[in-house]
Amino acid sequence: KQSQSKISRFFAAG
Amino acid sequence: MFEARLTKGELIKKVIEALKDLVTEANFDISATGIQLQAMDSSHVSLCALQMKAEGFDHFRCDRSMPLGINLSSMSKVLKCCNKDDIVTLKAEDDGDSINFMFESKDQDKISDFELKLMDIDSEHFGIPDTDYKATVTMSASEFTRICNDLSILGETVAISVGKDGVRFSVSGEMGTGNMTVRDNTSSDTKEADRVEIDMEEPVNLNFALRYLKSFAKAAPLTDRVSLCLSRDVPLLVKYEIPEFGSLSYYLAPKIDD
Repeated sequence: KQSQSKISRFFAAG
Repeated sequence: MFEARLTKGELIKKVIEALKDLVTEANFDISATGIQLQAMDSSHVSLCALQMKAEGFDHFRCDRSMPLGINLSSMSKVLKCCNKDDIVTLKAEDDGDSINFMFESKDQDKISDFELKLMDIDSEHFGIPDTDYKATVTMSASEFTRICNDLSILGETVAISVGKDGVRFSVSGEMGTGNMTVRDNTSSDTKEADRVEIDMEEPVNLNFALRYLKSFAKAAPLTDRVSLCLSRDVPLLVKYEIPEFGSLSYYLAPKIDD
């Protein structure tokens, strides 16, 4: 089973 | 004072058409070097990054860097009044609360102007790391649009795998399954527009929601080519370079195993 990841998981807020 | 004039005004129209499905409102960050925009879709799955270089405009003046918060659906409606060959001028005062759009016909026989109210938008900015992608595919932008639209008939998720045989787009759904494989053809006599270049350091296989890719593909009218950059466990980068003007990049978070 797969789920959709969020973009914020990969990019640091800056 | 901010003022930007673009003879190929149609480019602005195409940029907004390529963003408005994903982003409802966004800050256009203007500075002396040009215009930048970074915005996520409402589900926070994808990120759009637009760069328009000051040199890409016929005239560009920006005395003070500032964000111009604009509702993209309103901007798209205003740009409907801009004809294909119109010259577009954007203007905003340093402390103003509106942006002005002027459309001039090529023969200067029709001039329209519109004013849109600016909005205060709290936007989260991300630092996008420089990634050394394991696989990069450069192909015809319209062909990529076609693949996304065709495969979405069968399912919602596409598996993109880059291997030594090329790049394979696979979908499976209740109706059945579908695969499209595109091969590197740089060694043949393929005309420039149909060239497929695959640069692979190691095989990559990732799953993505097709509906976002279909929205990204709305950028195809901006340019002939698109690049897909992939690495394991990082967002897919779909990049449209607009010659002498800038680029429109989209990042899409992959689907992951629970």
